[in-house]
Amino acid sequence: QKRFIGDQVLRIEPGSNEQISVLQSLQEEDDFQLDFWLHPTNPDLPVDVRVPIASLQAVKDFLESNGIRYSVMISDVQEMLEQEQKEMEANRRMER
Amino acid sequence: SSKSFNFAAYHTLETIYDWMDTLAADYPHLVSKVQIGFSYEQRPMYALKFSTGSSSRPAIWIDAGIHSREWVTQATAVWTANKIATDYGQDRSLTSILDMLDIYLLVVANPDGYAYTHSNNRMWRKTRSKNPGSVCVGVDPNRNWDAGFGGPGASTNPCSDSYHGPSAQSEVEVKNVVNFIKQTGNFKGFISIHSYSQLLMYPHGYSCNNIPDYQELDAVGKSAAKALGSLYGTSYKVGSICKIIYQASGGSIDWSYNYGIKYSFAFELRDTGRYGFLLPANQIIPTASETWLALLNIMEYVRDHTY
Repeated sequence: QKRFIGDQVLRIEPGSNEQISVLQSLQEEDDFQLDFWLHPTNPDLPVDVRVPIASLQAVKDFLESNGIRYSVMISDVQEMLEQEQKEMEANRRMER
Repeated sequence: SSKSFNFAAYHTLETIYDWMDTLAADYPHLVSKVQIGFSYEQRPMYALKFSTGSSSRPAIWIDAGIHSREWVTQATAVWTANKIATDYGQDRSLTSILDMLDIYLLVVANPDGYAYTHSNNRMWRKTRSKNPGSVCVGVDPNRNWDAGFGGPGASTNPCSDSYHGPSAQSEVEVKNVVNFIKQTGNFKGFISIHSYSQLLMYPHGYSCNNIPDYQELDAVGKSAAKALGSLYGTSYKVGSICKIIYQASGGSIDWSYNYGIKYSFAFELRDTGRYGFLLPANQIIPTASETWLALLNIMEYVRDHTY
């Protein structure tokens, strides 16, 4: 099973159409293995992206160097998945 | 019994399918399970049919979970199916809808993808079909409909999460729905449920021009979003796909609208807590409950405006 240890989901707040273009170029970047949950489309909407731990620092540096605001929406994806799994198991036990 | 099911939990495909059997058994005069075909990996695809009358009635189509990782969507569909079954004969509005219309509810529109999110990769979004000449698997089934297929907002790259596939309706999961809608006929409403980001959308996605019924669908959408927000204050944006998210071709409600089903809408369910696809299970019932108010609102409108 694929694991997501240390992966983060960043919520990016693009402030202009120029920043949207910058984010769209990031989207084309295969090396980062980014998983866009909400795509860069217009400055009124946030962009959510799951960033593998290996690309995290590079992506954060990229955003900062382009003056793009972001916050960490999910700090460790795997932690949330484990919590979800635990809940599912607990529910199954309860049902039985 | 369908009554002992825990609606506030996420479940596997097998559990959901078993539950559908119990629902049909508990409400034999209202609910039946209709197989619309098989998925790429040969899993059966079942729609629940809610009907109180003859087979030639007008009908409303609802599908959920075409993007498999959007788990709150399938869970909402399960809750909704139970709500329809239990409220018929109790709730005046729903009863009057079912006295005139049938409702078909495809609880898991992408069963292979959903099973894969449970077994291999929780973040899987696409189908599981093999792409000849590529190591990457799957097609985005909401870029695969015959509506502006291959246009802007869909990828030609099989490794992309929005890959449109080799041709329109190449995905059997899409083809099954198209065939079923065409064969059954008389659908007056078509609603696709996704999550997250709190949007209620109408066609088109492949074009940013207003559709002929733009004003009516905008008013219906706004009324439904208002009803939804009346429960917990959840705020939805309403508009055409192209104008409130982005241009995206090959989407389901664009196909249904172009096919002649005027009342075509797509939901993006709530994520008020910024969890994305990982919405905690304790949010399922609040999400489903508020969504129900919007669904009911749309279905009432369809009932009163058959064409």
